[in-house]
Amino acid sequence: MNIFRLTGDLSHLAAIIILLLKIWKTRSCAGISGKSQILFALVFTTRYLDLLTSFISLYNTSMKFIYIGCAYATVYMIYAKFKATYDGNHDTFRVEFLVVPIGGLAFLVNHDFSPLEILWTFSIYLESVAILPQLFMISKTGEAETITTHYLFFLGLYRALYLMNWIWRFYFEGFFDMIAIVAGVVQTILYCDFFYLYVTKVLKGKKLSLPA
Amino acid sequence: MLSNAYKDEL
Repeated sequence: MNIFRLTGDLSHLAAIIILLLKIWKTRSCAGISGKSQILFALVFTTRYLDLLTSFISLYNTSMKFIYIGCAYATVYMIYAKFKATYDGNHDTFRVEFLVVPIGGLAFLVNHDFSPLEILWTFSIYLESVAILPQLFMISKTGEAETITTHYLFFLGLYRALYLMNWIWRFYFEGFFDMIAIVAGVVQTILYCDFFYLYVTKVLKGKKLSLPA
Repeated sequence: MLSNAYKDEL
C-alpha cells in the first residue's frame, strides 16, 4: 500500500459517495446515466467474486463490500426509487456494443483461462469504458450539473492515481500487470477531455456546458 | 501473459 494507491481508493470512494448523496439530497437522478451505473455494478460484481475464495485484508474486504453495496444502491435509486427523474431519453448509448466485444476480449486475452480469472479480466476491461454512456449523455444534452462533474472528476482522478501507484509498484516491488495497466491507461485517457473542461470551466465557477 | 500481480487492489 502506497500513498497513490490509498488516495486513489479514497478518491474512488469519494466519487461513489458524491453520486449517491447527490441523488439522495436532490431526490433526483437527472443527468446521470443509469447505463453507466449498471456497468459499474457489473464491474464490481465480476471483479470481487474473489471475496468468496480468498482473504487479503480487512481493508480490502470492507472496501469491496462498500463498493458493491454503493453500486447497487445507486442502480436501485435510478431505476426504482427515483425512476420518475431518470432521463432515459438521453441515456441512449448502446451498451451491448461494449459488453459483447469486451466479453470476447476477456476470453482471448487473460492471465489464465479459468472462470474467475476471465471474469476478473472482463471487469478490468469493462471498467475502462464503463463511463462512456455517461460521457455520451453529457455530450448529447450539452451540459452537466456541477455536482455531476465533481463525481466524474474524482472517478477520473482515481484512475490517474492508480497509474502512479503502478509506476511506484514497478520501481519498488518490481512487478506489473499488463492487463490492468493497458486498461487503466485507456480509462484515464477517456477522462482527459473532461479534465480539461473541469479545470477551465467548473473550477472557475461556471457550469459545464459544451458549445453547440 | 505477464504477471498477474494486482489482485490485492480494488
